[in-house]
Amino acid sequence: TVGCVAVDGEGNLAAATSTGGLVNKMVGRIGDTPIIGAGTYANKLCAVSATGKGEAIIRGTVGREVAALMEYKGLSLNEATSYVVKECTPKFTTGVIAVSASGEVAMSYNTVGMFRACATEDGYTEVGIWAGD
Amino acid sequence: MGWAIALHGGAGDIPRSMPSNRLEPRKAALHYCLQIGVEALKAGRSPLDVVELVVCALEDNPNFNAGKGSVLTGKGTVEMEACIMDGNTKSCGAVSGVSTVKNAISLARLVMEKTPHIYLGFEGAEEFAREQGIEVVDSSHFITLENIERLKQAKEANRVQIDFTQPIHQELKDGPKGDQIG
Repeated sequence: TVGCVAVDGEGNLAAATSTGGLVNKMVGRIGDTPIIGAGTYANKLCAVSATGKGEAIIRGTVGREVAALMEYKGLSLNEATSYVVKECTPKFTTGVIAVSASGEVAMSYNTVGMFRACATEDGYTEVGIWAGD
Repeated sequence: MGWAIALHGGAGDIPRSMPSNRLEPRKAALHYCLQIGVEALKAGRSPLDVVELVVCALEDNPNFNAGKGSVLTGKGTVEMEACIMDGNTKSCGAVSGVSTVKNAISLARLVMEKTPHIYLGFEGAEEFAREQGIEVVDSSHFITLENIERLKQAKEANRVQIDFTQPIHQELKDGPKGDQIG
């Protein structure tokens, strides 16, 4: 799976995700990527793209859950993504990238690794695969 | 706080022992795709344009599981999915089961912008792609030798598996449960 989330200087948000699915999946299987609120979600607070085991991500409504925690519980983007990845999906199933309207970036996963990269207007850049990269 | 962008190329049981000839092209692609997005944001492109642009670049890279390089179904075919969403309006578009559309994410955007619907799948999505004149290719375009081998390994292990997971690590003794767990 691949994905990208972006916010501009005016707080406009967008999310996109694309995938081939799972190796050896059944013909006709639908994963989380095209399911709004699961593998892909964006509103006025945040934009989210997920990767991992689609069935777990759908059950966790991962994308919408991040937005709901920000909207109703007042969590920051990082707090919301960390909570969803740690508490709402089984271990070794989920990776999430997200940005908020205020320009925060979050990249969280409970798998061994996630191919990921981010950048912000203030000059921060990160490219990594495993924890500690 | 200004603009920001994040991208991913998949998650899973990525071995730290991944050989450099497999690792370095993926790291280079992450840098390249990030740069595409950063430049587009700096140029004032909308976030919707930026995420489509970056995902197209990731789809075109055979090292990631989307577009060229998509993993294979149990029958050795390609069935790709994509989705795009605008935060301001909650407009969105999604496609599933496409096998000849070069960039599924661009088809998803057309679903969002050119139909009264949110989600098209399989034959309907393919038919819509042709109506819209979006670039299509033979499905062999998406299939790599690496993914043929991965399918073979997954079948031998009787598993379905997520991106980059090594089949031998997750083999179960009691049958094809794979990702039906959760």
